[in-house]
Amino acid sequence: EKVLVRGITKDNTLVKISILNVPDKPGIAYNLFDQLAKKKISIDIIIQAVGRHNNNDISFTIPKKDLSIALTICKEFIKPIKKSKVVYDENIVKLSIVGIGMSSSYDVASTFFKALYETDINIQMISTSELKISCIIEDKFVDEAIQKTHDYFQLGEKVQK
Amino acid sequence: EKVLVRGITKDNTLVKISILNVPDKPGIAYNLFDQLAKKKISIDIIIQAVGRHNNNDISFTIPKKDLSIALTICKEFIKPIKKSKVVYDENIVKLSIVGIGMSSSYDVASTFFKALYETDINIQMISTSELKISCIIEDKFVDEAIQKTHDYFQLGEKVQK
Ligand SMILES: C[C@@H](O)[C@H](N)C(=O)O
Ligand SMILES: C[C@@H](O)[C@H](N)C(=O)O
Repeated sequence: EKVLVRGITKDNTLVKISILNVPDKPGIAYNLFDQLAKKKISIDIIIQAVGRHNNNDISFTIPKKDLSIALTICKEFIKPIKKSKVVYDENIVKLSIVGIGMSSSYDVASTFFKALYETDINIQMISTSELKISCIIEDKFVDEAIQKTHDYFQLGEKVQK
Repeated sequence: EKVLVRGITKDNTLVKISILNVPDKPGIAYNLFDQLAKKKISIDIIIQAVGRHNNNDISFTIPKKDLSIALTICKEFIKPIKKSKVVYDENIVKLSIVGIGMSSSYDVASTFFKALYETDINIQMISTSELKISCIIEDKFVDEAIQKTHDYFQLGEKVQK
């Protein structure tokens, strides 16, 4: 399958929230996202990676406008959980490359990461699917990052979000 | 936008690898995936969540057949990094619900997580996009999980992977 990177999208309407040190046992993710769904908070992406010592962190991005409601829910959620903490960051951008057959190509991801590295950008979070590779980065660097990524993938016009 | 969960896919051809405690600074993700790309290892999903004390973990899934080459690369990669470790798990399945407009609905994710909770399944990793919500779970529970998820979303036949 030929990989075709069609373009780059930038979403600067998001805030990232992480709930640190939740028990890594059934029902935790359900309870959290059920609470958020009840308040009609639309979740952009959810990222949960590997746990440690039966604990894990759950991170997600939501529209900036929903930050204060979401924080209230999260703080309520962690009340009964010892050592758990809620952290968030509004100064982020989700930068993505979009295309077809992303996961069947060997070097699409590494090329995108190279563009960010060469712009001296730290990748805060990574989430991928067949059609898209997304990185959460600090918002102040996004324009250089887009330029560099364009160059690497030899793209024409930017794909509108 | 009406959410339409079209079906469930199961991918039991994967192994998950996590590189723990890498420096959370530019270039790390690029170097790792560049090494893997050079050995033509196709990456299924990459998941990196929130870091701690300037360290982070990078997790990814690859075809089981590539496990031994990938482990060699990862062990080489962490050699110069104090405290870093490589862990992997072959007994996993990626279970996904696929549809349209997933992120614009409030309760698709929580409904999926509920089905897993009610089947007493621990969610090891989570990765989402507009069209798909994927959970990495232990392989031995996958059939019950599929059944329960079918019931919750009132789906007909399973979508073939
Ligand atoms: C951490 C959280 O995802 C937990 N493992 C659960 O299944 O709900
Ligand atoms: C951890 C790793 O992703 C690092 N932050 C990087 O940018 O390469």
